[in-house]
Amino acid sequence: EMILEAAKSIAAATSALVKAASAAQRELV
Amino acid sequence: MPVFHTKTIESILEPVAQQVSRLVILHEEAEDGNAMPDLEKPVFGVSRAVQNLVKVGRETIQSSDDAILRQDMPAALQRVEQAARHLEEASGMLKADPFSQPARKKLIEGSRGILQGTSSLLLCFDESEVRKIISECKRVLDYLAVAEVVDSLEDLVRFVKDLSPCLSKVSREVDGRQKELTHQVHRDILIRCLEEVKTLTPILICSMKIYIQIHAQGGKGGEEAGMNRDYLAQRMTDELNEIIRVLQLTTYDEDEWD
Repeated sequence: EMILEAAKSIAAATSALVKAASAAQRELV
Repeated sequence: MPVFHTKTIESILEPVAQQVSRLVILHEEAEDGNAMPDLEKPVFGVSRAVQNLVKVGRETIQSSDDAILRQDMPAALQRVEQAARHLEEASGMLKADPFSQPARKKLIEGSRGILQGTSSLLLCFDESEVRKIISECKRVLDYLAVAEVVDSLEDLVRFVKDLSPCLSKVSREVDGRQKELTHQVHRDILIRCLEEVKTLTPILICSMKIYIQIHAQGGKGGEEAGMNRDYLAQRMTDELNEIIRVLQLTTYDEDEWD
């Protein structure tokens, strides 16, 4: 159960990072 | 076709997988790219989450008595840790040069690594959970194997008393598992096999009782009663073996899907 919660946190953090990184690129496309 | 074989793993990773794919496409379409924003904070967020996962993962490894999990999980943890380092390096490089192409590649590589490593880790954990269900199925198989040596009503009562809780547990766990699967064909097989096992159980017990009664009276038909009992035990064994086989499937057979 704790593994699943930890994986959820990683997914949320990675999602935030990828969104931030995508935002600048999206303006160009 | 679903990429992840359980709903839990799918719900955790599918949104991130889509976002990473989108980032790759955006990166390819806008080759020169805008200046990257400062990613230090979100990268720090990932690193902290990775540290927590590594801690929890190590605790899981230490407390688990599953040798395969203990063997496989460290590699998945290392993969996630390495990916987090890539992200930190990318963030540092982008701070120095917001247009750096190698940094962008590293960023994508790191994001993919996090996704793949987390996926491996969840798979390791999931497979370990499946092995627990399989070990319960094997306990039932062990009981079925002794059905043919039960030759008194006393032994039959003992047999039913031992078998019932095991079967209930298997039934509960396999049913829970089928609800978790994203692959409809696998779900259907598990439902069908489980129903067969449930239907056959009282019939097997009845056939064992008949055999014992005929055996005790020394009447005719003992051999046929024994054969009927063995046939039913074998059918249940076959269904349970099919459940075990399907529980272990994680990849998708294209033909089956077609």
